[in-house]
Amino acid sequence: TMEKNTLVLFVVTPGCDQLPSLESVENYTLTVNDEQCFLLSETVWGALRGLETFSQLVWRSPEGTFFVNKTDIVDFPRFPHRGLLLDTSRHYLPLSTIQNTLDAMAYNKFNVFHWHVVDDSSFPYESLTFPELTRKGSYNPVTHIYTEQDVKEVIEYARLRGIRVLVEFDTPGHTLSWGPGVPELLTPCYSGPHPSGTFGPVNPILNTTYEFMSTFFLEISSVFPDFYLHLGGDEVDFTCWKSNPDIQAFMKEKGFGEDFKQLESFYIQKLLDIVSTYGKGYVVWQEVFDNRVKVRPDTIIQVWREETPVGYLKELDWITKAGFRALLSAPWYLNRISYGPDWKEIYMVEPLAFEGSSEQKAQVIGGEACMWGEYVDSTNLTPRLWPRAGAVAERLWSSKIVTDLDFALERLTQFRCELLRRGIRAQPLYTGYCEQEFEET
Amino acid sequence: LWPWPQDIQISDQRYFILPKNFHFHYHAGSAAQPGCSVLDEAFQRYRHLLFGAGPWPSSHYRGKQH
Repeated sequence: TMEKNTLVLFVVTPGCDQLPSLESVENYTLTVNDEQCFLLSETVWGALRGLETFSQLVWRSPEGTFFVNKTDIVDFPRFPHRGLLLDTSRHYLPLSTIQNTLDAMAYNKFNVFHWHVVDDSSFPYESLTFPELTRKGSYNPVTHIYTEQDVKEVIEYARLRGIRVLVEFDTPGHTLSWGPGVPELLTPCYSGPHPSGTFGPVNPILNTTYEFMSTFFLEISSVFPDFYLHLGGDEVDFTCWKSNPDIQAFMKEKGFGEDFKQLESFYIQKLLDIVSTYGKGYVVWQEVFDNRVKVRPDTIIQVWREETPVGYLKELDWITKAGFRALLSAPWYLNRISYGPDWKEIYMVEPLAFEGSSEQKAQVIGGEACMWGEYVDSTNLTPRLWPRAGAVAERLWSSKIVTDLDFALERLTQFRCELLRRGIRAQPLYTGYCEQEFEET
Repeated sequence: LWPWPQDIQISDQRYFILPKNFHFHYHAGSAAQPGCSVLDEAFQRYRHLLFGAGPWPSSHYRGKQH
């Protein structure tokens, strides 16, 4: 046997100081033979993917010697957007847990961290412009927050692994935690003729709402460098709006009748206009499309509902037929768990299995595994994610024809052991053991 | 491998690697060179993932035949 003592790397295009983007090229070729051990990539992001592959090719004999086999790999992702959504509002996740997740994402060749940073439950993002949001909206304004420095660290940690940070500030719904820090932002709900003392979605009829949003998203646009922001737009509860006499009068004035979807559209259109002026693109949940909100043609629509208004594949058909790009999440809600090998169902999803032209299918730019935070914090996040999220990762990276479940089980089982060796607590797929079980380091 | 690459050919022929000799190296013609933070740091991470912190061979294997 010959020794290999160097992996030579050739990157074609400079870009070490840049951020990854949706357009980043991640192709690479890896060659290990008698003459060379060579990694060639167009960009540094492709080089990162190739290094990961090389690290998985090296194996160790029982005697402790390291080996690599003669190999030729030509590799590239099937989809450019391969994301993982983490919710850090319903339960707070410490910075180290986010970083640990980013490590595991890189091992699986994910390239987008969708940071659902705030929600109804808490507002841990520390706004420089509106610090009261965090002071009055977080679980604990000293310990359970993400400071400016934390956010910078997450973005840089992700960049060094070729991962974009797509931040989500969902509005007008899911905003209860915004209320205490910004008086009059939320709609007062009524019980008959009197205010009930509770609050609903963002109040869409006040000029002050849009003044606040303009200032807030100006900050967000500069703190988060990715071209895209996620603006949410899902699950708006109309009950509160319906109960409020001022909103009722506004509906009449605008000629919306009883159709509160039109009011939601009114709000979202104004918000999208604000964000557009900051030179940002946006991703929104599918309700924005379903409710026929006018959006820019380059909007990305994320499909999260499995059955309503139609099955998710039909929804992809509709969205792409309308000319929009789409992201798929509906079958990949990993917070839903069951006893047994549920990774198989996750793995067998085919995102392009809808009737549609090849042009339509090209509009599906990828998907995201989602981990909502009701029942997940740093004590159980990681083993619930891995290796189940790996099933999504392979579906989004590998060729459409890689669907053999036995082959996948064999590799995923071995990869799970590799995750343990690397310090990622990954749950078992079935009976068995790993040579190196998880050890806290 | 996970995820599975688009195209792969792998043979039984193998090469051994001695951690103390092994290093990542930029090709002279590469657009990325030492000082490229993304790759310099990746080299360190992957070196550690591959071989650990050393020393090599580790005490666990010392005394066994190569």
